[in-house]
Order: sequence, then structure tokens, then C-alpha cells
Amino acid sequence: MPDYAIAVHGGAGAIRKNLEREAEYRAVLDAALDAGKSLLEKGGSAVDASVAAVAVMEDSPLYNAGCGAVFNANGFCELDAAVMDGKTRKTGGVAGVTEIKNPVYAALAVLRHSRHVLLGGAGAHDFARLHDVATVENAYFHTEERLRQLHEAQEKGRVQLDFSEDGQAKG
Amino acid sequence: TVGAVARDQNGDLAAATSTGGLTNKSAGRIGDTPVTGAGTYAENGICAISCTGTGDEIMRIVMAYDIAAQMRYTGADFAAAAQAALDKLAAIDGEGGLIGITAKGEIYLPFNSKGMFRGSFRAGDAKNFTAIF
Repeated sequence: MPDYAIAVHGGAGAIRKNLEREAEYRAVLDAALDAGKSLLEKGGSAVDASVAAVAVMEDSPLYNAGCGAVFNANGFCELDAAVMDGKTRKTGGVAGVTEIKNPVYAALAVLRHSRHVLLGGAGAHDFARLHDVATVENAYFHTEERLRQLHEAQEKGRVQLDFSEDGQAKG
Repeated sequence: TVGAVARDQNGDLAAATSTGGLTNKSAGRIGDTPVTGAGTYAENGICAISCTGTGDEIMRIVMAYDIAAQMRYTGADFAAAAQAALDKLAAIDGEGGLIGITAKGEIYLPFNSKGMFRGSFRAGDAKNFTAIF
């Protein structure tokens, strides 16, 4: 039985077989795994390891979270995140946040410092600031590729996963 | 969507998930990610799970908890429970996948879509495993 283990994902869907920049996508997955296992091998907690891994992917524009988030119909980014601790069954989540740089850190703050399990919108922002979670302008999340995807989706009148057969794949 | 599940040296489990949601989603729409039991769930002694895909459908089947509940109440192993959940997801035209880790540190990365960005590492492995298709 292994002492510790970690797994990560960066999204699922109709990813193109001829995915360009595959090495870049894999490098982020590797970095996320490394961030988590560096904590685990030193005796760190599963909660901290999973949060560290997710934060690495939030900081990559390749993946649909943090600075690579997709646009909603109104042309801005709204993000959700959650963390759950299997030992205590405590859980924390934030929903519809637009100004939190790493939503997973805000979710962790909810887990550790709130009697509630899910905070949304303005309340989540206030709570994040209270616990020194970094905030940014919504423009921090905006990328040209995601804006192109929004326009494509709006032209086709559909809501879509952040990757499609006829567009540049994104995780 | 991105996510991680982990088992630490004490045998404790955890799951974390983060997402921007769906492109062109309605303002105010919330998916499965922050909803405990739908897209993110962890329970020592059973498993930890992070889901990805069409979040509204994942919420309708409470996918992560459904897998844990099958394991707890029927004794199903993770692979069978996850496949049953993915079948439920497909039955309502949902698409996606999940990563899971069991109390024993076994890792599962199933999906019903054409691909899923995924990776794993277990103590003793020579290097990280990563895959897309």
C-alpha cells in the first residue's frame, strides 16, 4: 500500500486528437502533481496537497480555472471552487466569484474559518479579503482565446464546455 | 475545470476542484464544482473524488457522493461504482469524467468523453503519469 498518492485532472471532453501544444498541457499537469507530492512526501496533509495542485492549474491560462477561466454570457468570468477534508468531513466552497485570484484558496478559507460550507458572490469576496486571500480585477482572468470561444458559442447560440471539436482544445 | 485528490501518509483523503464553468453560461449559474457531493467529495475510509464535465448534469446525479455511497452501502469497488455513475451521467446526456482515490491509495481516472487531461503519482513511482486521450 503506498504511503501517499495524488491525482489531478484538467477537464474532460471532445479534445482534439491533434492537440497542439500537448507538451505544455502535460507540463502543467506535471507541475500540479509535483506541487502536491512535494507536500505529501514531507508529511503534509491531503487537504494542503490537493489545494496546492489545484492552485498550480489555476495559475495556468491553459486550463479553465483561475487565469484561464471561460467567459459567461455577459462577458466576464465567474469562478467556483471547493475543498473537502475526508478526515473531518469539513468542506468549503465559493461560487460565482469574480475577483479572487485563486478561488481554491478562498474555498480553503471557508473550510477552515467559516461555520458554513458555501459562500457566494459578494459574501465570498468579503470573506476572502477578511482572510487575506488575494483579489484581482476580473480582467486578470481574461484571455483572447477564451473571448474567441465566447463569440463562437454566442454565434452558435449554445453553452459549451471549454473545448470543442471545431475549436482550439482547452482543458 | 481542474481538480485534485490526495491520500496523505496518515491515510487521510481530500479533494479539491476549481472551475470557470461553461462558456456562455448564464450570469449567476453555479455548477457542480462547489456543491459538496456533486463534483467534490472526500470521506476517509471510502474515497475522494473530483469531477469534471457538464456540471448541471453532474449535479442532477450527485455524482461524487453517488460513487462513495455505492461503495459504502453496496460494497462496490471504485471502478464499478464510477462506471455506474458515468452510465447515469450518459443517460441524461451528460459528459465528463472524474478522478478518484481510495482509502488504500488506489487511483482511478475514468471518463466518458473523448479525452480528459489527467495525471497521477503514487509513492514509489519512478515518475508522474500524465495523459489526455
